[in-house]
Amino acid sequence: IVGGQPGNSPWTVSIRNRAGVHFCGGSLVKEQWVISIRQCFSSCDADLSGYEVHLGLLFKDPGPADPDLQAIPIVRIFCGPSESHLVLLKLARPAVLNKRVALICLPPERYVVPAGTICEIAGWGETRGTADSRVLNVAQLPVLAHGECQAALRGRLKESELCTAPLHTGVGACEGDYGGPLACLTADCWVLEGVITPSRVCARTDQPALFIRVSLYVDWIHKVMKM
Amino acid sequence: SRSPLNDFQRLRATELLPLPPEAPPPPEPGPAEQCAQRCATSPACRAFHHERQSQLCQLLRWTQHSPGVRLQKNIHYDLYQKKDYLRDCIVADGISYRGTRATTEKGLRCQHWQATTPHDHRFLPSPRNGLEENYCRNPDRDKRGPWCYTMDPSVRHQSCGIKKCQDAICMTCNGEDYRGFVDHTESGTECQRWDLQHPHKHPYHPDKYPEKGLDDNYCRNPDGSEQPWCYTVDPAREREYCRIRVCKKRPRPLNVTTNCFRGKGEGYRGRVNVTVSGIPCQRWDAQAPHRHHFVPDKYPCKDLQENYCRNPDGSEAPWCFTTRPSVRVAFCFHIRRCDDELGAQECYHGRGETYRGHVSKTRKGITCQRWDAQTPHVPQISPATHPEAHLEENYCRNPDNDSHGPWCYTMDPRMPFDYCAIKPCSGNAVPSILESTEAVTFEQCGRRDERLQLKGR
Repeated sequence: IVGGQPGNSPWTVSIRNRAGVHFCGGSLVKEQWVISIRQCFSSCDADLSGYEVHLGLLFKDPGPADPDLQAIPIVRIFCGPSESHLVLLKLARPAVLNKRVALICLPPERYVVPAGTICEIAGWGETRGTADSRVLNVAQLPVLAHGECQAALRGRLKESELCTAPLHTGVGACEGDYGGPLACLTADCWVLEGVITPSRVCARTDQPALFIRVSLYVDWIHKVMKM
Repeated sequence: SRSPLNDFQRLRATELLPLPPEAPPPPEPGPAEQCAQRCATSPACRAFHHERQSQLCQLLRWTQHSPGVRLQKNIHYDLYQKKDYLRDCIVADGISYRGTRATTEKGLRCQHWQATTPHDHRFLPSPRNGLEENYCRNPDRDKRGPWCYTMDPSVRHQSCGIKKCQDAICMTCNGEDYRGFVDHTESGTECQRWDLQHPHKHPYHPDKYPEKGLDDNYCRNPDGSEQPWCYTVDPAREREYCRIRVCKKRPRPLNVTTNCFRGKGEGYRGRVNVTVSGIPCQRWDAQAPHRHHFVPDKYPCKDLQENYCRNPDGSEAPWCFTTRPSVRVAFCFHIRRCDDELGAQECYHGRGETYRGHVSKTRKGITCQRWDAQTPHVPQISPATHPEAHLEENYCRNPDNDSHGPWCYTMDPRMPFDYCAIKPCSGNAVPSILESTEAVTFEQCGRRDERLQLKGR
């Protein structure tokens, strides 16, 4: 996260490869389910034995004795509808919810988060020197109206994407944050409105940032968890 | 500090069954290593079953190459067989070879060791010397390796020409795919088994890296090193390379792409050379600002040209060292992933609830399960629950009005359902999400301790 600050985002998880290295983010939407991004995984039938999700982290690489760390193996990956670029990861066992680990709400189907809503992104990714990259960083971004964003992107915006407005101070997600949440406070609840996707440049000051619009895929998410 | 298991090749979840069936020997208690020790000291023993849960083992007088014996899946057993009876190559001069080759290097049939015609000799079988049937053996330490008396009266004996293990199977590129049977390092030190943590503790558990072929104590290359290596049984030397013949023919790279990447991107040969955050990548042939071992001429198959994003070590995606000292490596996730779905065969209107076509494959090409079947998935939606949905055969349908179109249960046990290789018809009128004015109702979630956040700051 570029332009963020250390913070608390209890639904944000770190996804680790077999060597225990963090390589992408995710969001805990059910005790045993994490949402992340397709780009981070080699295929929809990838063998993820040895891959883990780390929850309850503040430090990217805490000592093994960190009492709040929950390291849970990933047992299965499910790819979302084609244009969603989303994946659902099933965990080997449910996460234990506490003050460091919490679920984030899913929005109602096809809900459009109003422009101007202040949301936040979180992750352990590259900070480009703007913050301490050893800890979880959080940054605020305002939602940009679809029409405005469409104009700024000269018509390349899809309905499955939502935008946040660029900030002059350069705030945004970067490598290592992909798959993490765009969480918005609505009706006193934190709701997973977007998922961070890789973009060509981090924290642009001249272009909106794009996220996958989760509300378009809530029916798929519920269906996978039910089936 | 070598383990007695080093002499054995392990087959997981496998049982050896003699035909006709024979009463198994009484099981004996003990961990696998103890069983191996017992089998090694018993001349008649060639293999053993080890029951992991009960820690019992059965010593066996046969291997999978013995006549009338077959392998069978059995999740309770691991089968350990003496390597010397299984390998079709030799170590050193081959005096321990116990394979079943029975022809000479010129193709002559071997004479049974028991027989004294057409050639009389003094090498007669005994329970210990391994001279059985008419298999090639090396009872007199012949430097040329195993040999036999021949059935050709004019040729008394001839070498069998069995290859040394280090030459039997060559390796391509850096040997990531090497699955041969070399189990000693280039200095001749024996390798430690990958499934043991002594004398050296290590992270490469076979269960954790199922695709790396970390079998027994054979040389492998699980970490993108220059060539296969192993941990050694020498406590003072943790790991060492192995000497393995390089195949003459270099394999044609698979999945070569240039403007997107497939799978882990090992075949990506494009020219993206910056990280997402705009940091230029470091040249592969440079050692500054980051020293590394991925030197281009040591990895001829990985195309480590210039400073392009590449994946020489099986990471999650193409990556590079960066020119910023504080950022050693970065994934190049901003390179687009190639589309890996089947081309759409048909199209559907609306959400596809009225689709009645015969497409019966998912977008990944997996065959659909019949709607009235119970395996591999017990369906929650079936012709009985949705009589009006025309759930025929295993055709794609949309009985639950899924907004993402027709789907089916799949024949892949790991994948309950998936969408089909059908796309919306052009001009498909789906109401835009931007016009919906639904009321907002949320579940009990999305709460966090705001005070903690303040404290964080």
